[in-house]
Amino acid sequence: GVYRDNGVDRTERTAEFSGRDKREMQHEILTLLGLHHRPKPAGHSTTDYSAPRFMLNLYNSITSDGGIVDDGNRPQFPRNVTIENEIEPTEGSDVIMSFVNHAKKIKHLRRQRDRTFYFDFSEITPKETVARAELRLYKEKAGKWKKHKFQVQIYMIQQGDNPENYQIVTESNLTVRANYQGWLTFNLTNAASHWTYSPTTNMGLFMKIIFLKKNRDVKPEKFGIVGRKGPEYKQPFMVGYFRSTPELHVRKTR
Amino acid sequence: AAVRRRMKESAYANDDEEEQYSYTKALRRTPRRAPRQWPCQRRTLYMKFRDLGWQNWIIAPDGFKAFYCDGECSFPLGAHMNATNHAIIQTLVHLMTPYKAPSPGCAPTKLGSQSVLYFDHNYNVVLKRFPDMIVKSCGCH
Repeated sequence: GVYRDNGVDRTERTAEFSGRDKREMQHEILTLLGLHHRPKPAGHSTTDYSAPRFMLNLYNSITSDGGIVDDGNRPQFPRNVTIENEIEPTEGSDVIMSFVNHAKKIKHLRRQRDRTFYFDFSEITPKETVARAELRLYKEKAGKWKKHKFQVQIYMIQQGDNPENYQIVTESNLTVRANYQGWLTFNLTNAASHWTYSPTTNMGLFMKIIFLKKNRDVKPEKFGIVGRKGPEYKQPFMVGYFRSTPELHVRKTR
Repeated sequence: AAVRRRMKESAYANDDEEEQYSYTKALRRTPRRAPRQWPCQRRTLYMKFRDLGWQNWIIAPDGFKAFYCDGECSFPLGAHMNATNHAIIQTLVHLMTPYKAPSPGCAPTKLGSQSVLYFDHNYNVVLKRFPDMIVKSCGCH
């Protein structure tokens, strides 16, 4: 409905939309938001899953910092907002986006689902510049090895010489002790930029965990990396920080 | 009718719902000001996402104060909010040639941005800042 101040102390409803009016009004607001149509995500709760939780924390930090509604002078999201004591995520970005792992939907990644990741960048246009991107994995304490060091290596999967061959290229790595517990953050800015400019080259990511003392590969679950069987709020996800070019804000003629 | 209404109102004096009903009804009978009788000012328009049934994909905020500008920009402009020099000239030209030059209009002079957190089709979550979404102030242009 349409509500107006009644001139005294209340708001009263002065008109009600018909079904058609409602649809048109929704379309107007979606256009105002720069969206083509209304997203319909089913069954995802904000509080259950790791990515929405992270994003909501980020949103709350920004709003409490006074960045949610600005006076037009502030060019972008405020900088130096720290989430969970370890990252500075905003980086002056216009759009911050979390990506869910879709490895199970990709044929060549399906077999090793706890070692592989696929983040859908098809919605990202080349007009958006990747300021930063990171992969976030949750690690529990490993059952053994205690203070031994391990290297978690993230590779970008690329097409090989023929359609059935794949090759892996080092993207990021991190040395972690076996008894560490918490989120691990990997810099994937290079991969995200690559996928943004050339979406067809996105063939996913592959993870290896190397026991440095013996120089051998260990399984992610033994090292404590939470995989698909773990709790929803500890599932891996990716976060991208994008800067939009001014042209994006110009509304197209309908 | 007035007597009947008073009786009905006194009979339901303790009933909050009825009291609310008669209050609203009485307000409706009060003649409203004709539109655009007030000077140019910023007025509140609250956009509630739940009313649109969008709560399943917009995570935050619940809604936002969209605001809009409404009111008259009539001569003399001194009494009006944020009248620009251009508006004063425009008024004079309009007074001289009312059919050629339009009178100045009440429009936003300053805009702010609004951040929205929402799901997309792939269950990804987007935190996007929409510039120039919120009217911060209005004025005569």
